[in-house]
Amino acid sequence: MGRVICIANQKGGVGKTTTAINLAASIGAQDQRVLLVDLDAQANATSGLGESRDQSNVNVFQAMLGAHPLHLAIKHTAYANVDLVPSTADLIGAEIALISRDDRDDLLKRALASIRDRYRFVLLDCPPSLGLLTVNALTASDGVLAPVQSEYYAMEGLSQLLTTVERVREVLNPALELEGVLLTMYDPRNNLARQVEQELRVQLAERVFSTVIPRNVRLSEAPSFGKPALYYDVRSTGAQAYQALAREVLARSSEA
Amino acid sequence: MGRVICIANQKGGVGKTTTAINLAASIGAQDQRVLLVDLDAQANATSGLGESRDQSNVNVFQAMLGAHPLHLAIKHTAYANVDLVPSTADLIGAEIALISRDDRDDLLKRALASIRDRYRFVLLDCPPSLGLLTVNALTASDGVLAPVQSEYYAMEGLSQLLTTVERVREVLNPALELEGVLLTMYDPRNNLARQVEQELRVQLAERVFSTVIPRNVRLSEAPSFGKPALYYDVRSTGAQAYQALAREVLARSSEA
Ligand SMILES: Nc1ncnc2c1ncn2[C@@H]1O[C@H](COP(=O)(O)OP(=O)(O)OP(=O)(O)O)[C@@H](O)[C@H]1O
Ligand SMILES: Nc1ncnc2c1ncn2[C@@H]1O[C@H](COP(=O)(O)OP(=O)(O)OP(=O)(O)O)[C@@H](O)[C@H]1O
Ligand SMILES: [Mg+2]
Ligand SMILES: [Mg+2]
Repeated sequence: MGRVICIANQKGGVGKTTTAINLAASIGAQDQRVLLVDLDAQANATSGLGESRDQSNVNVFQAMLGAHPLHLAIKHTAYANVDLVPSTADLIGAEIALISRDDRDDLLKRALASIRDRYRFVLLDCPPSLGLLTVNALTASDGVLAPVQSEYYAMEGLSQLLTTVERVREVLNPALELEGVLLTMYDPRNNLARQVEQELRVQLAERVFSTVIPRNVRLSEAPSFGKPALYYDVRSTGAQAYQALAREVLARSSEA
Repeated sequence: MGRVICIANQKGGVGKTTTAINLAASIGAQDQRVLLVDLDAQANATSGLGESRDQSNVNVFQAMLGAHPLHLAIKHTAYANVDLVPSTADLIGAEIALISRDDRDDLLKRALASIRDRYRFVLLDCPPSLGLLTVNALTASDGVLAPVQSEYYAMEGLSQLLTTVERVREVLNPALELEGVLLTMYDPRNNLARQVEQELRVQLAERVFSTVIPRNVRLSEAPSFGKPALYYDVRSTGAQAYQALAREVLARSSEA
């Protein structure tokens, strides 16, 4: 039974896409099949895996509307055990197109139901907002992984995110859990970062992943080659950290 | 006649809010009155200036709906010549609330008309999306200032942003110009950053500000004290860079 994990945070630029790509590649490298769904019109997860936006009428948004089964929009990537549902320009107007439907929150959950068992994990990369696409992702998920930069604005945004997660759990998806909060772009020489980490571990305890993703230039170079860090520079601290995260996520889910 | 500048980029975390706050403070320090309008529900520009979200029914969103004149929502800040229209929770549902109105694109422009002449500049901080709030900001503006991280995803997003600016100019606001593209979080030791800068200056020439904002930890520390960098650590490279940007923006606008 595939576990669906939504990678979300309305704060921009905290490492959602970088986490989605590199966690997917690292899980794939452990011989587990994983599907990455790019729900962001920016299509960063799509280009970061070396693919391009879906130009056809067969895409994730049309599948959400029920026009066709989601598996028709799945592409195999160059990376072991990693499949992708690419982004599409149809996502740009999605919020407005969905608003009048009564079932607007459940559309992605329904589209995923037919394919989730083919994968050990399904990862959903979300745009930087708490709009209808992110709400669809939260409604379709078993767990939420929230990347957080160790900086002031990102910390402020975390409480807003956790409140939204709580509301979705009460109203739309009682099974939704917090997979964990992930510290990203962490620089141990920076006082603020160390303070933020300590504060988070005190407030949220085991809900914070022990794995911390360091600031590592290899992680920001890899997407320009369309590759996860694991395939761009496997010895880099960034690639190593995401492999450790994959082990932690796999260990947590087998306990569940 | 106050010049309205919208600080926009749908890519998250590129330094929109940091630019809005520090440019406002630097213009204010040159004895020019400036108004900063926080159009992001995250309220980062509001908290970065030491203020809190507007909890009342007198706020920027209600002013956009025509419930009251905008000047009732203006707060004076602790910083010379800098006034603020704070964010409000009403912005969270704004896209959905505005969609059915025929005049949905012009609401902010109308609300600003009555107060723009009291200021030399009005700066609009936008959320990380190209939704109705950002379209309202573009429609109300004389110029767009686009912060861009010198990284792969931010570059990809820039062409989408410039296309949207072009469409708004054709359909909603013929007077809209590109104030300039601003390189942020720039680290000269990073090869990718240097390549991105060269590419941008070739493609866009004088539309790229000569001022480049360096990565500087003081800029990310200052908001936790509710202060612009100018008032937190005036000697920092970040504060100095934003003062240089203010001089460049003032020089460009007096040529206009
Ligand atoms: N650990 C890291 N070290 C260095 N750079 C990183 C790291 N993680 C992400 N980056 C870079 O920081 C930028 C922001 O990361 P990313 O795009 O993954 O964030 P995001 O949350 O998906 O952004 P958005 O809100 O726009 O969707 C990107 O240019 C990325 O390459
Ligand atoms: N030049 C800089 N040097 C170091 N840190 C910076 C710099 N500019 C911004 N930051 C930090 O990087 C993070 C992102 O910046 P900021 O929040 O201003 O971006 P944004 O584009 O407004 O994000 P959003 O898309 O969420 O609105 C913040 O934590 C900020 O403090
Ligand atoms: Mg992203
Ligand atoms: Mg911002």
